Amino acid sequence: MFEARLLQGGLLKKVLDSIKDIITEGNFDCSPNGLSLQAMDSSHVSLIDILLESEGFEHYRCDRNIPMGLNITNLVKMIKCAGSEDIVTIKCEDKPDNVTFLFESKDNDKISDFEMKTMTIDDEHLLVPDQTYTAVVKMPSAEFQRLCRDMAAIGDTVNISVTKEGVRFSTTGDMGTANITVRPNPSGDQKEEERTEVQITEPVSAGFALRYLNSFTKATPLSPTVTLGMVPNLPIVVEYKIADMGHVRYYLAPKIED
Amino acid sequence: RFFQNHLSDYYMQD
Repeated sequence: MFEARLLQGGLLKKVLDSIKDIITEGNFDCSPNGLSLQAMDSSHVSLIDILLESEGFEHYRCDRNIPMGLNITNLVKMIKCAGSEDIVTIKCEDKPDNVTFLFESKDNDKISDFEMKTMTIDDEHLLVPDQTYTAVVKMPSAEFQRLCRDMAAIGDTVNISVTKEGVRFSTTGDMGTANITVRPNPSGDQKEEERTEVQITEPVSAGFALRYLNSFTKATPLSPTVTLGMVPNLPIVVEYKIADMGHVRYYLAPKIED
Repeated sequence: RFFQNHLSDYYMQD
């Protein structure tokens, strides 16, 4: 059986907010290491990779690997019924037809349980290799969110080029062009999460659909910083670390100029 | 002007 108790139930809401615009269903894999999900959007352009490590839960028990196929839209509806301060317990049997969600208020004066039907999902699982990135950019997540929103107001595709001087985001649309350069500022008085850091072994440049990048920024409440990893001619990875718990990562295939 | 690649162009199926 599987049973996991999470003290910060609000975290589950944030995780679901970060994926609900991209996928409508997914297999949550329960394993002794933790709860994970890998799923592609319907057009197979982007991939979500979530890991919530077992150590991050107050109580975690998983005897064997259990795939838990869930409709994300319905899951969002159920988790919305939890208070953001509630303690959430997720429970299911080894071959589950249902998953139980138990919500306990912080003061222990309200307990709710919800049972949700599971579904069999035939999804493609991709082997994403561990990659050494040619360029890694760490920046405040709110700044990346703002930047993607601003770029999307001008164009559909953003070109991201990373050099040791900084990261340049450029887009072109019917009304004109926009360029925003973010420079590394590691020596200032900023707190670590306010800094922009760039590590590169060689300059990288590629174009990406802003519609997807904008969806990825729905993960902003999960982390004060975001990390972009790029390798020439490979998908970009956009990673939001979840403190003491794991991560939400997005992979997005590049656009190729015709 | 831009052609969108798919992830299966880069990663193998598990």
